[in-house]
Amino acid sequence: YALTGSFWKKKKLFWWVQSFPQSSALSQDTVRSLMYYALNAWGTEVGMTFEEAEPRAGMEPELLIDFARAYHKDSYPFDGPGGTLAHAFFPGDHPISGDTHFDDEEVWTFGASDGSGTDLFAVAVHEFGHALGLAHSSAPDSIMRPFYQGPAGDPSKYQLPHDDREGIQQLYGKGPNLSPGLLIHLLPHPLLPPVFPTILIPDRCSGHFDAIANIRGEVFFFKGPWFWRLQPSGQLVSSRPAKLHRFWEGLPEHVVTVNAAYSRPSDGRILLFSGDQFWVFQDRKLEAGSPKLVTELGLPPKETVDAVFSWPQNGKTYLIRGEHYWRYDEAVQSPDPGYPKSLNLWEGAPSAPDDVTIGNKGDTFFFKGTQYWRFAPGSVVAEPGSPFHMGPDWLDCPASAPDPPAPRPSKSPRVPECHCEINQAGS
Amino acid sequence: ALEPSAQDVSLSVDWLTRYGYLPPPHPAQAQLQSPEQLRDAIKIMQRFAGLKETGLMDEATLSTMKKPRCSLPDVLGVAGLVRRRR
Repeated sequence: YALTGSFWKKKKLFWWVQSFPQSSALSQDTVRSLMYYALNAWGTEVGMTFEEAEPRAGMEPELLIDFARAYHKDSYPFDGPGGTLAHAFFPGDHPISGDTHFDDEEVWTFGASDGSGTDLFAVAVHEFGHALGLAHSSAPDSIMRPFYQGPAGDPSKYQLPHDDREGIQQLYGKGPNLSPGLLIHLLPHPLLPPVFPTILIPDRCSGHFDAIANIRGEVFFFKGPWFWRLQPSGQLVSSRPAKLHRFWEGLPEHVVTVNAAYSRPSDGRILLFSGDQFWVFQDRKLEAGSPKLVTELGLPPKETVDAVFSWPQNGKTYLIRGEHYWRYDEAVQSPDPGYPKSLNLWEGAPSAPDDVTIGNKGDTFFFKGTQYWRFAPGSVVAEPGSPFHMGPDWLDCPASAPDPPAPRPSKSPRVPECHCEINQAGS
Repeated sequence: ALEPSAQDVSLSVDWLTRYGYLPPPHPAQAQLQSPEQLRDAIKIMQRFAGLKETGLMDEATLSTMKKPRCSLPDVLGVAGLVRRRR
């Protein structure tokens, strides 16, 4: 973390939303509630309180919040949608100190996970960090990173990342050791209680993906009805996952998990496997004739697929299940005889991998849990040092992300699972 | 690797200046940026953003510069910034 060198000398500050977004779908009450929770995310850690108070003669709130466009009489003009999102002024005695400005031309949203806007709560937490005296941090998991990182989750349960907690406590000391939920109840509330939709978004840093595939140079990471995309440059398209069904047009709604996926080199079609079936896409659109059964690729009836990939060395498709694999010849469109064979052909590879994919330089990658194994192009021996951690190398996650306490059970044998999703109405 | 376009270089220098990696231009004189100074600024930016430190305006660096972000600089004036090492 980095400190600006300035901080407030009092532990109670006043705030006020002076202007609201002009064309956002968020109501004024939701905006106020988000500000309230964003401020208290910091207050919780240091025992500071924030009270909503209208400006009046002789008393102006320290933190005045505005949604402004373009040049708005400070040194940081806004630039329309994208680019700069917001800024705040560090603590001090100047009238503008502590004030926080959001670009009114952004599409401000809350809880939207489909990339349709910018999450106001996440940006507000970041900006209030500045308003309280923190500068930008380079720590990968810090809310004070200068780059927008997507929604920050449920505001009433939000807790600052470790780096930011240490930073703010360096300035103001530690607050009483209360859980955020409890403290929220003790703090003065905005005039109207907030109503927030609850949307559960999986954590990409915890690994355990259902499927991973290299599709036209981009690596897709599937988890439940969500997926992330990693560009060839190594940058995530967004830290927020996209919804499976909004992207893959025609994929039936009941398919909520993709077990394996790959791009067929012969014709560029993309195959998504779920259960004992697979769906064939041309670009994002489902092709007629889907779904097909995995028996067409040589697997026994009712069998499922853990991983699938096309090996550039021979152009054949490998389908992995548990500790065995089948081989399919794309050229003659029939399974090769003599399979399944043992997966130990790939020396060092894990059994029942989450998926296998080929990198843009021809390496083969086996993924399982939070780890990956690299095989040099054409090699079937894992590179020394394998397995490596996926999070920092692929998904912009901190190197220190702890592994989950217990690995998810192997995909085989598969047992019927219940898939739950909470919709916006909370039902 | 492809050379970045002149427009990308220009936008990048503007970006690096705006966010504190390059000093602001002197108001009274035209100021040329030396290649070394620019490379060092890019390296600091890459380190800050968690990118590979190449000192070049590569694809990952340009893509990061195009990300939505906070308007405040990453590198504040020396006097106003206290960094602490854990």
